[in-house]
Amino acid sequence: HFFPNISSIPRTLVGNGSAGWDVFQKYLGSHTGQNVAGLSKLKNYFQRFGYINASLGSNFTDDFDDLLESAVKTYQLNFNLKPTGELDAPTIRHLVIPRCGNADIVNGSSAMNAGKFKANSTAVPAH
Amino acid sequence: YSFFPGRPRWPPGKTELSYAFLPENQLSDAVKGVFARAFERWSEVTPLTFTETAAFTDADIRVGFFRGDHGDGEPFDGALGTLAHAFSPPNGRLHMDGDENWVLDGDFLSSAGSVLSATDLESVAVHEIGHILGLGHSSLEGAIMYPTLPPVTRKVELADDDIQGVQDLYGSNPNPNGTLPMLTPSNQKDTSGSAI
Repeated sequence: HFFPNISSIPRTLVGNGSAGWDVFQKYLGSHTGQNVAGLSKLKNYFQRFGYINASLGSNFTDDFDDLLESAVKTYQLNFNLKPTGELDAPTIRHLVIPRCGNADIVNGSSAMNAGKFKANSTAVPAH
Repeated sequence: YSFFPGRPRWPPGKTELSYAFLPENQLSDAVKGVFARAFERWSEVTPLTFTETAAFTDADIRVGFFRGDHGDGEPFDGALGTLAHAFSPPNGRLHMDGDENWVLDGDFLSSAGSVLSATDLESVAVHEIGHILGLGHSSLEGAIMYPTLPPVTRKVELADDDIQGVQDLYGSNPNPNGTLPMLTPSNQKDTSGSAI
């Protein structure tokens, strides 16, 4: 769909911003140890962008486990968010923003912030 | 800035890259013009030049708009979500999500926040061309290579981070048009002899 300018977008195509990953809003406040219905979808998201190793397959549980906590923490580092490992409001707000489909982490190595952080610290667990 | 693993780039000496649009998309001149501007932004800071060709299969860079699963293992997901993706050099495939509401003029000042599903075409094109040239994602929010782009947002100017990254791969433009010359070891002193 191409439009010369924003006012030429027909009302029928005017979205409310609830498409894409807005469904992740319901995981706000989730943290390690919980089981939240649908959380496996978030693991699929993190796997798609390299935060969870592809070799683990795609059949994830809805458990907020160490795997997810590590992915969240690495994501937070990459996007300059406080690395809490929890799905706090700033993290959820960022997760739902449309983005490039290319992965942030390729073959397990991140050249974004998290990779640099790991090079200087042992505080972030490696995948 | 970052690179793909192994730091792939277009071969040394290959500074003239051709690009073509998927014929089936039947893109208008206006859409093609947006891409031409996006390519120009990278050309201004590197020795690379980009020329459109009609020969899609022979082009170095092949731009196409696709919907859903389009056969490369990275299906698009409808409006919003993922907007586009591109492959590392010298693959040359640049894919845009055909389900997005692409806006050509990038003027969102009159939107009053009401059209939340509109995406600026040039902003995404500039980012994906960065991947085509070998750049990965950056953690600097002001960089073109930052992975996310909120709807109704325009970001088309290369940041210092983007320029340093692409010049790390290809060097600077030896003939910058109307811009200040890039610093090189031979011109890092002013006429008085003091270092800049």
